[in-house]
Amino acid sequence: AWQGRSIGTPKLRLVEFMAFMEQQGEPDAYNKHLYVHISQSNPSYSDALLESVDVRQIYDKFPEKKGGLKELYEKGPPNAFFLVKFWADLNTSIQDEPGIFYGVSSQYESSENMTITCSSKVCSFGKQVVEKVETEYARFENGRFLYRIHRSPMCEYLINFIHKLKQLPEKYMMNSVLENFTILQVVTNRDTQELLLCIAYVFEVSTSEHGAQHHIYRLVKD
Amino acid sequence: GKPDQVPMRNRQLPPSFWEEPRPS
Repeated sequence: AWQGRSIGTPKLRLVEFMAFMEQQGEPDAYNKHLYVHISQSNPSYSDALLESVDVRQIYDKFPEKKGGLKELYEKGPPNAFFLVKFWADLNTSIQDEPGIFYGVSSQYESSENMTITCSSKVCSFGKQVVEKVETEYARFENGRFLYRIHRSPMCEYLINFIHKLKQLPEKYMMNSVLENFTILQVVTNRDTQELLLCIAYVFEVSTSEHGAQHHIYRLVKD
Repeated sequence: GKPDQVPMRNRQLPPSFWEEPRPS
């Protein structure tokens, strides 16, 4: 059911992705605030098929030189490319004080036993400002291989960025800043260098009182 | 720096790109 309806290819599927802040020492969900969240653990045939976006519409929002989105897309495979529009939830009741943990967790699954490399590039005006590269090994569980990046600490740049964003008085100002803020995640098979997933993230601030929202698109080139 | 970017609103993006989903 997930094919065509969620982020994944026959080789690797995203199960969950979240960026959060948490009061340390009390790791129950009550003290955890999710800035963004994707959960694809229960795909259903009733879920709508993904819409598509022409990848050329967003080239300049991501690195354009060597290893940039254009080059990655041309190399393919095209079915591994996705765009996520996040409406991030900045309405946190957790006070920002020492001891707050800022983290990112993600989980992927596959029918193959691989070692994966996940690169996350934070970009400002399309230029990379920081990159984190993580390597994950498979764990066999319930008949499939799971890759879990658990509570990876958010970088200083992102924490400062969130702080500054929250200080802006109006949502339209935040959205204006977010227009030039993007993240590109590339997951590759470490041993074969095959591209498994490429996810481009763009952002607005959520106006909902029900937490973060998102739309997922396939990236295509007609 | 880069030349001025085209605002996202002026790009060919699906209408849903500007519609925050309702919570399920």
